[in-house]
Amino acid sequence: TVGCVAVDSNGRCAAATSTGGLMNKMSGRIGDSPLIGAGTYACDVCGVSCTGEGEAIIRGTLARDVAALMEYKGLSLEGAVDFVIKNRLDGGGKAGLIAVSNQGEVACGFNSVGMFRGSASASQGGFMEVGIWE
Amino acid sequence: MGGWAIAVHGGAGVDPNLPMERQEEAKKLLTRCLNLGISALRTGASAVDVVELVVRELETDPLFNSGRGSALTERATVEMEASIMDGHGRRCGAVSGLTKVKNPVSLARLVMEKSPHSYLAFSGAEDFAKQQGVEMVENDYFITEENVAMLKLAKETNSILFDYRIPCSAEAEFPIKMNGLPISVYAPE
Repeated sequence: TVGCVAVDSNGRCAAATSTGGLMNKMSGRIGDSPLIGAGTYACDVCGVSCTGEGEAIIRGTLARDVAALMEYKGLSLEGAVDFVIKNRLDGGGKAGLIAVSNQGEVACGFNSVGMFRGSASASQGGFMEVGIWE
Repeated sequence: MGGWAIAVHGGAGVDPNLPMERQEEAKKLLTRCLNLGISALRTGASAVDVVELVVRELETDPLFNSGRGSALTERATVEMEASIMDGHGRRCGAVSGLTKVKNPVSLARLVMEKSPHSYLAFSGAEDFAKQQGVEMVENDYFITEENVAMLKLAKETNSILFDYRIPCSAEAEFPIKMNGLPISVYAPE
């Protein structure tokens, strides 16, 4: 799975996710990536793209929950990402996500062994990071 | 307003044994894609244009599990899916079950902008792709030798379970389980 989230200089957020799914999957299987609210979501406050165990991400509506926690509970982007990773992946689901807020913040969270395929982020303030996270 | 920002991911791999050279390749590709997105944002591109641009680039490279390089189904074919969402107005588009569309994320964008719907799948999605004149390729284009070998391994090891590959050496070292099965049986996604 690959994904990108961005906020532009007008504070508008967007998210995109694309995948081939899982090796040896049943033909016709649909994962979280195309499901708005599960693997991908964007609204006025943030943009989110997920990766990992699709069935768990669907059950946890991970991407939408990050936005909902910011909208309804007033959490920061990082707080919302942490909360979702810790509390919404019940049942042992393994996943990771990247997110940006309309304020230009970037956050990443995962409970899988690592993001061994890597992730990268940057912001207008000069921050830039590329890494394999574990 | 806090200025622009961007993040890119290549998948939450669960294989701790992913060779170092593959990790380096992944870093290089992610850096290139990140720089592509940064350049676009600096020139005033909209967030939705940027995420499509970056994901197209990732789909085109066979290193990651999307577009060319996608994981294979039990039938040894590729079925891809993608979505895109513009936070401004909560517009969205999604596609599933694509076998011939070169860049699924761009078809998802067309669903968002040129169709009255949010989500198209399988033959309906590919009919729409033809109507819109998007680039189509044969399914073979997406299949890599590495993924054919991985599928063979998965089938040899377990013909009943789906969505998994065979346990590798990581099993003993990482006894973490996912859905009741050792995490090592999952293909690195």
